[in-house]
Amino acid sequence: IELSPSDLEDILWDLQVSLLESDVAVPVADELINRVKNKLTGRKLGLREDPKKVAEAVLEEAMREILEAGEKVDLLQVVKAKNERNEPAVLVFFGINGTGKTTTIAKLAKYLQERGLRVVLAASDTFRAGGIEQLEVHARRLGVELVKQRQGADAAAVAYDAISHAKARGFQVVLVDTAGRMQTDRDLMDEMRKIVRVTRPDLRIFVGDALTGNDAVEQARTFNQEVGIDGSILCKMDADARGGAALSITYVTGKPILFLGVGQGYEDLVEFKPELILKPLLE
Amino acid sequence: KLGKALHGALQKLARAPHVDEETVRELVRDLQRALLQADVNVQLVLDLTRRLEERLRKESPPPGMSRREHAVKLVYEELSGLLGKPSSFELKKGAPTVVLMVGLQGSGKTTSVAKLAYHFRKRGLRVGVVCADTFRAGAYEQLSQLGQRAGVEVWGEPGADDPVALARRGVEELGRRCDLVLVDSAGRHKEEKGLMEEMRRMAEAIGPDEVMLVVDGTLGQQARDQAEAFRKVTPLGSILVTKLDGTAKGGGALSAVAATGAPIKFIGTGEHLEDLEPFSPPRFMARLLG
Ligand SMILES: Nc1nc2c(ncn2[C@@H]2O[C@H](COP(=O)(O)OP(=O)(O)OP(=O)(O)O)[C@@H](O)[C@H]2O)c(=O)[nH]1
Ligand SMILES: Nc1nc2c(ncn2[C@@H]2O[C@H](COP(=O)(O)OP(=O)(O)OP(=O)(O)O)[C@@H](O)[C@H]2O)c(=O)[nH]1
Ligand SMILES: [Mg+2]
Ligand SMILES: [Mg+2]
Repeated sequence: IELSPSDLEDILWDLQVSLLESDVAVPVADELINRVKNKLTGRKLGLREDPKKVAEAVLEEAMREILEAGEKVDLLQVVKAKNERNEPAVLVFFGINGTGKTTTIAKLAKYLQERGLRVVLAASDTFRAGGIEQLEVHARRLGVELVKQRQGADAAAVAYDAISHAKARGFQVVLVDTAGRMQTDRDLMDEMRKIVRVTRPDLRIFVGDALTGNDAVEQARTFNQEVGIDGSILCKMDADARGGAALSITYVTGKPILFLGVGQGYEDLVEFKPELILKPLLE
Repeated sequence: KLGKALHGALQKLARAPHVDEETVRELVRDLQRALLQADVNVQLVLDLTRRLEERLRKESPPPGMSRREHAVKLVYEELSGLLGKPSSFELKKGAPTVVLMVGLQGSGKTTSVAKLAYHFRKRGLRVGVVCADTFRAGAYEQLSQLGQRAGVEVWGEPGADDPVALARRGVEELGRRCDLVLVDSAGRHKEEKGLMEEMRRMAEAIGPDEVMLVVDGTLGQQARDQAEAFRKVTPLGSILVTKLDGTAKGGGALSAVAATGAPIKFIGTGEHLEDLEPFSPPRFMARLLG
């Protein structure tokens, strides 16, 4: 039997609502529903098949396609390749205010240390009150080297300093923390471009908040256009986030999610797998 | 004054040869899309647009009002209904006013505490702030630097591990010489049961005149459930929406108001101390609608 157009519309509408309720941005949800519609139109269903279940399976497939569309990025592999050329890998983290950049850097430092890599942190948030001190506390607790200057110093200069230090002392990875910034702020986006130009990073990492709604598309698109994104990290997934932002960001950038932040502790960082998003999203 | 998206939708209505089912449905669909892209809670949007469609169909414009003007009026009524009664921040007479700031991680509490302190200090009040966030690395340094810039006294106990006792001590001490005491607390979300309980104990210990929920302007569909969870732990006096200087429309905040009944009193529009504005419903709505 074939689904009638009106039955299909009803099923698609329900799926669209659940996508939107899971924080998949409106245009991304539209795209997903269109793909499901194309796959289901004219499709014959077995007598025993539940059309709703079939549609959900097709939707899951469409979501997986988006999440796996980007080229694969293996962070450890990127580091290894750079180290083989006797150079430290440079990772620069950016995103809007309060998404979890500084905390993520601390978690990643621990993650890398546990894999035998020596890490240097660059305190390139030279603007925000307590920006340097926050990273300093994490560095001390983890026994990680930190390169800093005073508040108000040039962010790119601090990062460059950290990279020189890493090269001189044989450190394998440099993690560059930057100040939060709205993607609409001209001057701050210029500064970010300067940091990237000066540090020539191996990975430009966008850090987003999993609780963000439709703005995730705006942030990801503009940072990608203005700075370039090689991969993203989505924090605060433990806050009952449905993870729609992961789809929005991946769809807009074509680059993969590398990790998910799942708490405030140093251990709360997990390597990204589509299942981690697909499960809560379709709940 | 209306947002672009709604303006466009109403233009279509105005140009339509007659207002029929299809025109109304199209207006409602456009409005729905605008509200969803603004992060307003999905169920809220569906309920609102269902009600609106019904009213547009049933109610005829009063004499002298065009079909289009009537539609605008109904849309505005329905949306303002979501915002609840406008309400401004009230200071207590004869005793220090104590405000406890709570909210999700990274929403902008610490920065907003400093902005509020600066705002009221400029108006001649003696303001003190308490750093009751004993968890976050560098929390005291952050508030201390901001407080200094704002010209207010900062109470903090770096190294202390009981935030509730610290909050009580800070409020008691600053209350002796301040008209307004603002208490900054650690970020928390509804799944962190221990932290939600800590917030309950903190409110109980300091007896605030107002508990202000700080909501990130970029917050999506989780706004409603998170705000509700906060309200269940402690009554909320008001909401402060941050980061509206970016591209986010703040629909999440609207959902938080609808879920808690707490009015929005201030908005944050940047990282500097001056970037605080008292809430203006028409401006917020215009931004929300595109
Ligand atoms: N629950 C939870 N909280 C997180 C997570 N990641 C970060 N946080 C918290 O979010 C808040 C903000 O984190 P930061 O690391 O300061 O964020 P940031 O992006 O560096 O902020 P700015 O530098 O001010 O732009 C802190 O309270 C963190 O503990 C996460 O995965 N889960
Ligand atoms: N652009 C912009 N940034 C803001 C605004 N309010 C706060 N911020 C920034 O957002 C980031 C987080 O602000 P905080 O005050 O540290 O947030 P918080 O809620 O205290 O964070 P936790 O204590 O970790 O939960 C900082 O980079 C602030 O400068 C705002 O209105 N606009
Ligand atoms: Mg930071
Ligand atoms: Mg804080």
